[in-house]
Amino acid sequence: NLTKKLDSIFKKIRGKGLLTDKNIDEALREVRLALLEADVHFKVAKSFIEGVREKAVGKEILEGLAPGQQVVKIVWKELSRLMGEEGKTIALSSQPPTLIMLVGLQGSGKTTTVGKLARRFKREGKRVLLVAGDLQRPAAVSQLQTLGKGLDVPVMDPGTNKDPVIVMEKGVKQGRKEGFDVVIFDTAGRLQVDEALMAELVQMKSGISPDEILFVADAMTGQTAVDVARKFHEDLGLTGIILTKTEGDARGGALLSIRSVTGAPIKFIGTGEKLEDLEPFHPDRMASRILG
Amino acid sequence: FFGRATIDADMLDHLEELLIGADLGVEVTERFLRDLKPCVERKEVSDLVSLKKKLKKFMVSILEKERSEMPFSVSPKVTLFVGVNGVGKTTTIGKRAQKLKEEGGRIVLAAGDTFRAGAGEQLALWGERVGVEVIRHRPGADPAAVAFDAVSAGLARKSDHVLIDTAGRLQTKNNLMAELKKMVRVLEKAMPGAPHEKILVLDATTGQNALSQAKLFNEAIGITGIILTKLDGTGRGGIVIPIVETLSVPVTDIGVGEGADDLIPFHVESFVDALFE
Ligand SMILES: Nc1nc2c(ncn2[C@@H]2O[C@H](COP(=O)(O)OP(=O)(O)OP(=O)(O)O)[C@@H](O)[C@H]2O)c(=O)[nH]1
Ligand SMILES: Nc1nc2c(ncn2[C@@H]2O[C@H](COP(=O)(O)OP(=O)(O)OP(=O)(O)O)[C@@H](O)[C@H]2O)c(=O)[nH]1
Ligand SMILES: [Mg+2]
Ligand SMILES: [Mg+2]
Repeated sequence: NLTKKLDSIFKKIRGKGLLTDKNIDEALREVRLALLEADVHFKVAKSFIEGVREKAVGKEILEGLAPGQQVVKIVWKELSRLMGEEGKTIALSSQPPTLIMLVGLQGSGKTTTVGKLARRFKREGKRVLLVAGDLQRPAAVSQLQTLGKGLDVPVMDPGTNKDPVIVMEKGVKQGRKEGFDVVIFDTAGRLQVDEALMAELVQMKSGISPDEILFVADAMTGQTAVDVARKFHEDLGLTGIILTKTEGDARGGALLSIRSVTGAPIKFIGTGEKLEDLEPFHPDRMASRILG
Repeated sequence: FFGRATIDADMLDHLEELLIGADLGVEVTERFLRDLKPCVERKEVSDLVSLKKKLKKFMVSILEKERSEMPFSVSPKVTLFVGVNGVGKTTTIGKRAQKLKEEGGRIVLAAGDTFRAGAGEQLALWGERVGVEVIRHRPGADPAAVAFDAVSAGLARKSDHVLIDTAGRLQTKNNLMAELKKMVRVLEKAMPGAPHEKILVLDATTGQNALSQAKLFNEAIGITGIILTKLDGTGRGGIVIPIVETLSVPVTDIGVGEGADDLIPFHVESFVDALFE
C-alpha cells in the first residue's frame, strides 16, 4: 500500500535535514499513481500533488518522525481538507416544507436515494412527501411508488401530466398545502451534455426554488466525473453531494474530483441497495480508501 | 527519453493525459508510452500525429484480437445479462430485443430481477414497447425459477432467443455472486448448454473499478461478451482495453442512448478514434 511505498522511499534519508525537492519527487510520484489508480482526475491529482509539494519542501524533518511519515502526514492533511468536513447533513428550512431535489447521471442511484432520505426523515418524525419527477424512464414512477408504499410515505401521482416541471411545481403546492415537513423530488437521469435536459433542470429549479440540490454520483465514476460535476454545478449550483455504491471496492477518487470542481459538501454516502443503507460521510475513511 | 526535438516531454505528457483521461488506466498508458520508444528510435514516428496513429494501432490490435464470430445455430439461444447496479442491463435487453425482433426473431424476455422496486414493471414495459413476451414472477421470487420458466417457455414456443435480465449486484458481494452461479446451474438444467451467451454490461462512465467487475464476474460465471453503455455521454470507456486484453472477451455492442434503437455493433476503429477526441 501507499504508506509502505513511501516508507521504503524515505528509508534512504537518514538523520536530520530538510525534505528536499528530490526526495519528495519520488514520494509524490507514488502518491500521484495511487490517486490516478483511484480514479481521481489527472488535473485534480496534479494540483493536489503540487499543493503537497509546496507544504513539504524545505520543511525540517521533525523530531521523531521518519521523513516518509512526515510526507504522508501532509498528504493526509491535504486530502482531508479537500474532502471537507464530516457530518454535514441536511438542515431543515425554518419555513417548511424543506424542498430537496436530486439530480445526476442515468443510473447513479437517485430514485433509491430519494427512498433512503425519506426513510431517514420519517424516522426523525418528519412528514415526508415524495414527488416522482421522472416521467421518461419506463416504470420510474412505479419504482418510486413502490418505495413510498414500503415506507408508508406518500408519493405524489403525476397523473396524466407530461411535463416534469409542472409535476414538480404541483409537488411544491401539495407539500405546502398539506403541511409536509420535507418534499423530496426525484428527477430523470440525464447527460450533462444534453442541453435540453439540463435546461429542463434549470427550469425545475426556478419553478420550485429548492432548499437543496443534491448531486447523486456513483462511487465508481472515472475521469469523466470532473466534466459531469462541473456542468451540473455551473447550471444549478449544487448544495450537496451524495456518493452511492460505496460499499463495493471502488476506490472513489471521483469524490475528490467532484469536490474540487464544486466545493459542495458531501451530505451522505450510499452503502447498499436497501433503504436503510444511507450513512453520514466520514472524510478520513474515504481518504484512506482513495489513497489505497 | 526520446532524444528528438520534435518529440518532447510535453508531447508525451499530452498523450499520457489523453489516455489517462479516457480511463485506460495507468498501467496500460505507461506500457503504451514505453512501447512507443523503439518506434521513435527506429524513426517510424516523428511527430504528434504519427505518435497518435501508432497508439491507435496498439489499441486496435488489442480490441480486434478477440472478435470471435460464433455461428450459433442453437434454438432458443439463451443470453444472460449481468453487471453491477445501474449500468443499463434492463435497457440493453429492451434494445437487443428490438433489434432481434426487427430481424424476424421470436423472443422471450425473463424478468430475472425480482429484488429491485419497479424492475419487473420496467422490463414488462420494454416487452410491450417492442412487442415480445416477458416471463415474470411476483417480487421476491427466486430469480433462477424465472430464468428456468423463461427457457422452458422458449423451448416450448420454439423461440429464437431468450434474454434474461438479472438484478444489479456489486461484484464483491459473495452471496449475490453465488445467486448468479446458481442461476447459471439452473439454466443448464433447463437446457444443456444454456446460457449460450453471458454478457457483462459495463457503463462507459466507470473508471478502474470496471477491471474488478470484469475479473470477478468472469471468475464467477465466465463472460462471453461485453456491452459498453452510455457512450453518448462523456465517459470514453477506455477501460475496456485492459479488460479485453486480460479477459480475452470481445466488446460486442455499445449503448448510445436511452431509446430502443440506441444499441449499435461495436466498431473497433471508430471506438479508438473517439478515445482521442
Ligand atoms: N450497491 C448499491 N446499489 C445502489 C446504491 N444506491 C442505489 N443502488 C442501486 O443502483 C441501481 C440504480 O438505482 P436507481 O435509484 O434506479 O438510479 P437512478 O439514478 O434513479 O437511475 P435513473 O433514474 O435511471 O437515472 C439500483 O439497482 C439501485 O438498487 C448503493 O448505495 N449501493
Ligand atoms: N444515455 C444513456 N443512458 C442509458 C444507456 N443505457 C441505459 N441508460 C439509462 O441508464 C439508466 C439505468 O438503466 P437500467 O437499464 O435500469 O440499468 P440496470 O443495469 O438494469 O439497473 P439495475 O437493474 O438497477 O441494476 C436508465 O435511465 C437508462 O435509460 C445508454 O446507452 N445511454
Ligand atoms: Mg431514477
Ligand atoms: Mg435492471
